[in-house]
Amino acid sequence: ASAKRSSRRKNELCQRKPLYVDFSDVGWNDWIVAPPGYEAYYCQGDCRFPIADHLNTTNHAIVQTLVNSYNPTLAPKACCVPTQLSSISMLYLNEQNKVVLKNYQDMTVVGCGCR
Amino acid sequence: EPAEPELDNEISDREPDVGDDGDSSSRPDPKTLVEIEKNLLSLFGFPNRPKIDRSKVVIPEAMKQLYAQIMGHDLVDSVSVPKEGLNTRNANTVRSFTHEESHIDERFQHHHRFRLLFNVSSIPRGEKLRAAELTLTRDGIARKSSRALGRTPLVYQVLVYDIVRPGVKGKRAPTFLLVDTKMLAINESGTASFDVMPAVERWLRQPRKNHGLYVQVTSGHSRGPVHSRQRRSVPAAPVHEHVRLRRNVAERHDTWVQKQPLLFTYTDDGRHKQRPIRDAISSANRARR
Repeated sequence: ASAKRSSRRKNELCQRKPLYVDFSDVGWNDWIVAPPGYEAYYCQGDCRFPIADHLNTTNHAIVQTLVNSYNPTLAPKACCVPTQLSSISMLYLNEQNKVVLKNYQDMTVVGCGCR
Repeated sequence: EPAEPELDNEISDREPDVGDDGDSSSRPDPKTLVEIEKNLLSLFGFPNRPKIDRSKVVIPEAMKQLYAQIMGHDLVDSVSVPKEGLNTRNANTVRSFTHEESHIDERFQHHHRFRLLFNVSSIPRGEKLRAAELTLTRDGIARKSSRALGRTPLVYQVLVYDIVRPGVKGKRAPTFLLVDTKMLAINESGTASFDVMPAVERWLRQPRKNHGLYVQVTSGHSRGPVHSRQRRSVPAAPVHEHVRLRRNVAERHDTWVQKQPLLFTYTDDGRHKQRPIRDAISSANRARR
């Protein structure tokens, strides 16, 4: 069953998958006031020819996938990677016990694509 | 460390069937876990995990509101703090500071003037100051009837000075620099905000010359002109009760902490990439397009 599931996963198209980072699991909730954790997500899946429009691909990735579909030894498939990321805000206490609110860039995957 | 065995769970996939064979031997060794935590802390800009006593720290309500506002914001790529009335574009960090109590506080007998000292030394040198504001809480008078107010003025003025050089009793007068002033209505409640960026900028440039802010409350009048002598006079009792500069003797500590004056600094830590404006569009617009 595991092998079957693994095989199915290998054939899945490139897409966003859930990944939750929980600050309380590492005991960071004493200094991070909010959020308790955050949805980071990750990208996984196959980039097969023809690449769907929603995968937000580049011309180069199309060519690479095309060549791969013709002869896999010539070029590997394009990679399934985050193509759009968003920031998160964190409210925390620093070493001087001061309250800090900071925005961190590129922390959450919004969209995945083939590049 | 107690948290270490859980660290690998934290950064692993939630779906148990992906890369999780249930074998504890696949867990990283303690050295790797320490390295993982170091990397995460570095990502958040910390050299070590801060040791905090949460019982001593009160999170200002304004910070919680700002956090909620940012979380509800529609800008996908932007790291700027949306703050109305302040130039916080490119500012990605907000810090709050409270007054540092000292024996100097005892010199101010009346509630209509006070010196507020904020220790801003925790702002890293590399961060660029974009804006700074002082917030004062107003309360008390709004609940009283107009009859109870009697002949007290309807508006009053709050002046905020940067103490450039403190005075020496009997020898030298202090040197002040007016940084902001506002006319406030006595029947209004909530917070009043003052732009104190020039003062904080100077303190960051010359940390030893941070002598604090001098805040003065003077009476104003909405019903015709007021003589300059009257303007300088000590205001009637309800006015200085309205804007809260210091704790009342009978006031409980937990009540005061949410009403105390706060200094907010808006800085740019330079860790984010500048993106063209066209990228910082809302997700709603993107979907529609």
